[in-house]
Amino acid sequence: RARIVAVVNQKGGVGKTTTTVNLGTALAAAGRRVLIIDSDPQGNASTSFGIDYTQRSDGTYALLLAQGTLPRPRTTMVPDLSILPADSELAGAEIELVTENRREFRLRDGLQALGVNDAYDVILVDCPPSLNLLTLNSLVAADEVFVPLQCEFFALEGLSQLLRTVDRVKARLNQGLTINGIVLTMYDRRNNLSDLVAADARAFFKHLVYDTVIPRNVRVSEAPSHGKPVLLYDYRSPGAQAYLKLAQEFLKRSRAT
Amino acid sequence: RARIVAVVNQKGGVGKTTTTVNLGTALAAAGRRVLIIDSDPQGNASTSFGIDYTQRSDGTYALLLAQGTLPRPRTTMVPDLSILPADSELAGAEIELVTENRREFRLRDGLQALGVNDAYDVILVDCPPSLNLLTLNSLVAADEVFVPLQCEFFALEGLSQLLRTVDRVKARLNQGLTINGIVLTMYDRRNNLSDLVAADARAFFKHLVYDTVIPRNVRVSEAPSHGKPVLLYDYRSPGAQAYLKLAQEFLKRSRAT
Ligand SMILES: Nc1ncnc2c1ncn2[C@@H]1O[C@H](COP(=O)(O)OP(=O)(O)OP(=O)(O)O)[C@@H](O)[C@H]1O
Ligand SMILES: Nc1ncnc2c1ncn2[C@@H]1O[C@H](COP(=O)(O)OP(=O)(O)OP(=O)(O)O)[C@@H](O)[C@H]1O
Ligand SMILES: [Mg+2]
Ligand SMILES: [Mg+2]
Repeated sequence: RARIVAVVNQKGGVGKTTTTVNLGTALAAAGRRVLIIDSDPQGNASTSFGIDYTQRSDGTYALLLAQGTLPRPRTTMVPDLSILPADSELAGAEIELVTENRREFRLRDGLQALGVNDAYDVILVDCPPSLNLLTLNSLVAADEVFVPLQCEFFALEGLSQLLRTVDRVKARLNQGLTINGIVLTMYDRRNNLSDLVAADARAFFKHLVYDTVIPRNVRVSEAPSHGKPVLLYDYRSPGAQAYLKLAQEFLKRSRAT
Repeated sequence: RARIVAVVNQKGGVGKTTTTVNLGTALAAAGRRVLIIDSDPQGNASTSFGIDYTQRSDGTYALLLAQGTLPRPRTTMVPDLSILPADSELAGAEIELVTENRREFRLRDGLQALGVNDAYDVILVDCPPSLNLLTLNSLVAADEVFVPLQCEFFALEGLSQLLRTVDRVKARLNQGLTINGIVLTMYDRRNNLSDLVAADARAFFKHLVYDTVIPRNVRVSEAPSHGKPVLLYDYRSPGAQAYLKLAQEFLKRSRAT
């Protein structure tokens, strides 16, 4: 059975897309069959795999609004990693879903209809920076929540709001939902603030915080402009190496539970 | 008459809050009477002025959902700068507004009812990272749009989606809406990517891009944890000095038009 993991944080710019793309690629490198769902209307995950704007129709919007035939995930330049891109209509999905039947369950129902359980080992859903219906759909479809936490003051502040929302979803819409963990991103050892935030997060959230820390590394932010995950753009970079370690820890932790 | 400026960009983490707070403070230092509206449920602008969670009721949510008496803006430690904080219920406003009458005009109507035109010279509205009803309300209430653009690849990508939305709002809901300008944020001269993005933005958007560039400066990201704008936290820092220059250019440009 595929594990469905929602990569979520309503704080903007914390590394949700970067983590979805590069953790996904590292898991594929470790032999897992991976599907990425781009459920952010910005479509940054789709861009990260070099998917041209003209190739994005029949994506997540088509799955959520279930129009006619089911969309097919696309293969990418990464072996064993496919993606359901964010179609341009996804920006309108939020308002359209409000009046739809089972509006919170559209992604869960869609993934079931796609029959993804046999085809993939891990499904990562990249969420927009907001606790809206698109994110709600991901939380209802997911088995686990994975939270990138930027080593900045504001990022820590938003976490309790996020965890309260996860609790509410678990209580009302998805009893099986668990928190996989929290990964510290854009850690800059030259900057005191990074250490303070990391220490605070570990003190508060304890074992939920991954040992692996993703450093701020310019090669990571360059990679999307080349349409490639950082593992393909610059394998030896500190960022790529950190995501390989993150994948190892992700797999180790899931064996432990 | 007060100028109402929406600080908008659906890309997350690009410096919307930081720009609202620090441009606002610098404008107040230049003798303008400033009101900041925190219309992001994360409440980061409210935090940046040290407003405790217990002091945030009767804020933007109360203004939008017009319940009983009108909320009063609060004074801050910055002379001539007041803020309408983000109340905790603001997270629910999005869904509640969908079924309200004149749902896109609630902020415009609310600001008129508050009688802000005589009390302030500039009103800055900090928006959430999404083109949702809260942001739409800001675009309908605003005279001008001010766009922080992070010097990163993804940030440039989202800009055309934002400008299309502004055009649509102008055509249908707010004929007077104009684009004040675009300010480059978190510019890091050690990083090629910053130069590439800056060059691209200037080539494409020409005079809309401010001459003043906000450098990446750790003092800027430390200031909110002390509940102060960076001008009060570390006046001589490169970040604070850049925001003072930005305010000068902001005022100069408005005289020119
Ligand atoms: N480890 C890193 N080192 C350097 N830059 C990074 C790193 N991780 C992410 N970035 C850059 O920081 C910016 C924000 O990251 P990203 O877009 O992945 O965040 P996000 O949470 O998905 O944003 P949004 O909230 O808009 O969806 C991007 O420009 C990205 O390239
Ligand atoms: N010039 C700067 N130098 C260093 N750090 C900065 C600078 N500007 C902003 N930051 C930091 O970058 C992060 C993102 O900035 P900010 O929160 O203002 O962006 P935002 O667009 O308001 O985010 P959101 O989309 O979540 O509302 C914050 O942690 C902030 O402190
Ligand atoms: Mg993203
Ligand atoms: Mg903000």
